[in-house]
Amino acid sequence: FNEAWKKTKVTWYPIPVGLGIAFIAFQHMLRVYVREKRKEQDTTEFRPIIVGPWQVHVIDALPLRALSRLWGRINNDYNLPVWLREPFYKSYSWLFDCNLEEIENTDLKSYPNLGSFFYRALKPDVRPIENATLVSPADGKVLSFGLVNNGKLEQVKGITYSLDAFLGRKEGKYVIEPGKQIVDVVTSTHIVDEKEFANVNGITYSLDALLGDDPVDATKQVSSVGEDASVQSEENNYKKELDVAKSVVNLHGVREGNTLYFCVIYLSPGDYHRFHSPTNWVVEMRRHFAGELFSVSPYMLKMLPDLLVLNERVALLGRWRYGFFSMIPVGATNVGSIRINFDKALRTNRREDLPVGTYTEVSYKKASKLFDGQPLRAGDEMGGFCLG
Amino acid sequence: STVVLVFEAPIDFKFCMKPGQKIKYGQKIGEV
Repeated sequence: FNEAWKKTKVTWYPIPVGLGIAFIAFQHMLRVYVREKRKEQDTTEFRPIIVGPWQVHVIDALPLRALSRLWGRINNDYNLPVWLREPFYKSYSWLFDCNLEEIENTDLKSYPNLGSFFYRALKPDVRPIENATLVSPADGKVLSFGLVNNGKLEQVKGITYSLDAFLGRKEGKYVIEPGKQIVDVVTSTHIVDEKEFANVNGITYSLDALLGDDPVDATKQVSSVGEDASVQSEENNYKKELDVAKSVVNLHGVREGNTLYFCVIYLSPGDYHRFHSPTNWVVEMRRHFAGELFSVSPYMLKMLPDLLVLNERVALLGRWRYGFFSMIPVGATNVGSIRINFDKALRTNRREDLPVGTYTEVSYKKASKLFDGQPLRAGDEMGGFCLG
Repeated sequence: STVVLVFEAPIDFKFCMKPGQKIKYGQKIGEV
């Protein structure tokens, strides 16, 4: 090496002028592109202002989404050796209080990794669906419930957040005022085209438009395509139950004699992580809110008042016999992936996701001609949370 | 993870559970 270093002859050549010009032009173009991209982000994306104690700011500084994806990759892509599976899952179950007697597949060695064990199915008879107006959509712990007062939900005692920020609203953008809490965060609407789904713009919607002027017409349409009569009759009864009086409703205006309620259920790591329909209802659209992936443990909820508004979530909006109905699975650091069985196009916790605080909206209007949405019965499996 | 329900119901709707209570899916949480 020393010899080569000393004895190799150095020859200098002039760089062609064209190449030099091309290099300078490339550098210039790159600089312009970066500047424009930053400008675009500054105008469309608002970084939420995190309000909370120092622990919250430390957690906020962590790349939670990247960590969540890494966690998912480790637990979903790499299989455990067969000899380790049983002791590992038993230790996990002991640590997080899982009931192994309830699971459908009791052969622990058949779960290749923690991801598959986490998304385990239960035996069909272990959770009877009670005959009630509203049943629990998931196993878990009731964190809070009550009335929505002036568009605000109480997350934990004394801490409220805005329904507009949680579910989105027509105007799309929220104004951040200096010194104001995060409840008024940011939402700019991104409408996407997804296969056969039609896009619906805005949050205020007319039931006339969704149900049609006369529900009977919808039945006639189905008859013309030749569906089985008995199925039709059953579906018509179901539809009758879900039909509400013709009126224009929105998320904030309820019909006379009604009011808005909310309920928050927390799923701990040992719980069964699939969720089911809490009643007979029709899902008309979903809004996928891009966001952070903070832990949603009760401890964190107390420290960070606007946690549920900040985190990535899928708002399923629709109607039931009493009017507006919505169900919102909210992701967390360990479970950033939300799966909806009737929406295969939905992908959450992606690297290339939308800017924080924005959402995509997809209509399920074409899922069923009769219901103008995706009909669900109480207890139907809707989807679940996966690791990462 | 968390599941939140927001819904419209008659004024006489009553929740039949307590904050902090453990619950299983399919169990009654409210009745009109």
